[in-house]
Amino acid sequence: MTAVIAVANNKGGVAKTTTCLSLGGSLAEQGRSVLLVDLDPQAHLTLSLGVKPETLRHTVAEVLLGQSSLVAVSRETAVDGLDLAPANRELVVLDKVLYGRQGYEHRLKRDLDEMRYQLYDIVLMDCPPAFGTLTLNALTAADLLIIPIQCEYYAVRSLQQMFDMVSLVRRKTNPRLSYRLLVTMLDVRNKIHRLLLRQIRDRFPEVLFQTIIQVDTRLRESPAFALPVTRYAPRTRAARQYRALAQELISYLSPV
Amino acid sequence: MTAVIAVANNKGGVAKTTTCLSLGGSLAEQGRSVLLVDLDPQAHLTLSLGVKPETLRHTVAEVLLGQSSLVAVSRETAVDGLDLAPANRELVVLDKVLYGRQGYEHRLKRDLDEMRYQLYDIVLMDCPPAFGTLTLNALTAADLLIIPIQCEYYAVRSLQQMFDMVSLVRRKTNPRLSYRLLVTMLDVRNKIHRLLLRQIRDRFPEVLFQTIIQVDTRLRESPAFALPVTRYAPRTRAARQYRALAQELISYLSPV
Ligand SMILES: Nc1ncnc2c1ncn2[C@@H]1O[C@H](COP(=O)(O)OP(=O)(O)OP(=O)(O)O)[C@@H](O)[C@H]1O
Ligand SMILES: Nc1ncnc2c1ncn2[C@@H]1O[C@H](COP(=O)(O)OP(=O)(O)OP(=O)(O)O)[C@@H](O)[C@H]1O
Ligand SMILES: [Mg+2]
Ligand SMILES: [Mg+2]
Repeated sequence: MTAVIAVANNKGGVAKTTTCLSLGGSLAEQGRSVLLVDLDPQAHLTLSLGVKPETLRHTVAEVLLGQSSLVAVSRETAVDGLDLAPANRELVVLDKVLYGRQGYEHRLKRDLDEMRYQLYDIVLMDCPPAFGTLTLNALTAADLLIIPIQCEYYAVRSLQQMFDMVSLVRRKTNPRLSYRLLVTMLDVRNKIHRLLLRQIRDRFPEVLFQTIIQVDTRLRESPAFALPVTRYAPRTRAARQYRALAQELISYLSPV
Repeated sequence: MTAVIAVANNKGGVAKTTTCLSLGGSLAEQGRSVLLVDLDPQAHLTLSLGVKPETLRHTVAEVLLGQSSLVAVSRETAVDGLDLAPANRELVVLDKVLYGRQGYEHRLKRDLDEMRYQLYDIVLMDCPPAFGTLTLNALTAADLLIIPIQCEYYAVRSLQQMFDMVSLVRRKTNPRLSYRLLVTMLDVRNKIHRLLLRQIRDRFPEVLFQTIIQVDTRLRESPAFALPVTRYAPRTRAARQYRALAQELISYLSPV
């Protein structure tokens, strides 16, 4: 059974793309077959696997227009067991074009349902920092939404908008959508971070991943080498934390 | 003559909102009358001035629909000389609604042209991290675009998309749009930051602000106290750097 996971938060710069790259890398390292789907017109996930968006002829844009499938546009990466369905900036126009079409939110879900299930164990979708049709497609298709969140003033305030979005999607297109919060870029030396972490733990105990990703400059560097941190700096704390997240995710997904 | 400035970058989390808040605060401190315009559906600029978006009945959404004006929706803040035209999440729907309407990109410009010029010296518009109609409205109305940029791998790559957007806007709706890059969140201890800063200085010498904003936790804290850093921590490096930016901006805007 393929698990379909969206990584989204309208707040910008909270490590959505970094999480897709390095969580994807960790899951592949643990023997799962993983498809990464880049739904951001900035194509940062595509870039961080060494693929130049401007050279691509087949991207997820065709899948959303119903002209192709994820399997057809996906390609192998430098990491065994980790494939990518890439993006380029064509996706920008799509956001507007799709909006008027009947049932546009279900495009991705329909494609994933048709995909032969034994192909991938896990699909991870990287979303842009916006409320648009691309994120809506991902949430309609997803079993689980991972919301990366920083321990910063704005981040906690905009969580409510994410929760509103989840209940809207549950009502309209995907009643079984569940979500989990992931604390990223935590700086334990920063007193605001420690304070807000305590607040988040008190307010959302049942939906928070135990694993926390701390701030680590190697996570900034790894995309420049087109590698997840588990390959770029395999013996570091950041690699260990994303591996721990992969394990916690697997036990959350596996019915006991 | 009012100077209209957009602060935009599709890359998320690069300090667009932080810059509007503290640059606005610095300009007001130096005796200018400033209007901040929040164009982000997350309403972080509105939040960071202590205004609760969910309590608002009049926001920029009405201005963009042609039902009201910036002057009518704007309100005073705790800072002398700093007014705010607030946002709430109604803006989300607007992005789609506006798209189909004839000449939708010109709504904000038309309102600013009608605003009696002697009201404000400077208008600063905070944009969401997206390519949508809200950012397009701001770029059509703006004299100057400030692009905050971090010294990170993704940030430099997505600059090209911002430059493409500027040339599109110059061709279609606003031939006189100029832009400036502002390096934010610089951590001088980080070798990648220092390396990328050198690259940015080499590649874009003529459009880069001399002033650089370094990483400083007080910039994270100030929004929680509904104040720009110049009021929250007036004697710190962060306050000095935003004051220096305000002065550099004024000399850039003033014809010699
Ligand atoms: N744990 C970490 N430690 C240090 N830096 C990090 C960490 N995680 C992410 N970063 C850096 O923070 C920046 C933002 O991360 P990223 O681009 O993954 O966020 P995003 O949510 O995908 O942004 P966007 O909203 O633009 O899509 C990047 O430069 C990244 O390298
Ligand atoms: N110079 C700085 N030093 C330390 N932290 C900073 C600095 N500038 C901004 N920040 C913090 O970084 C985070 C991102 O900043 P901010 O929200 O202003 O970015 P943004 O570009 O407006 O994000 P979005 O794309 O979501 O609109 C915030 O938590 C902010 O407090
Ligand atoms: Mg991203
Ligand atoms: Mg912002």
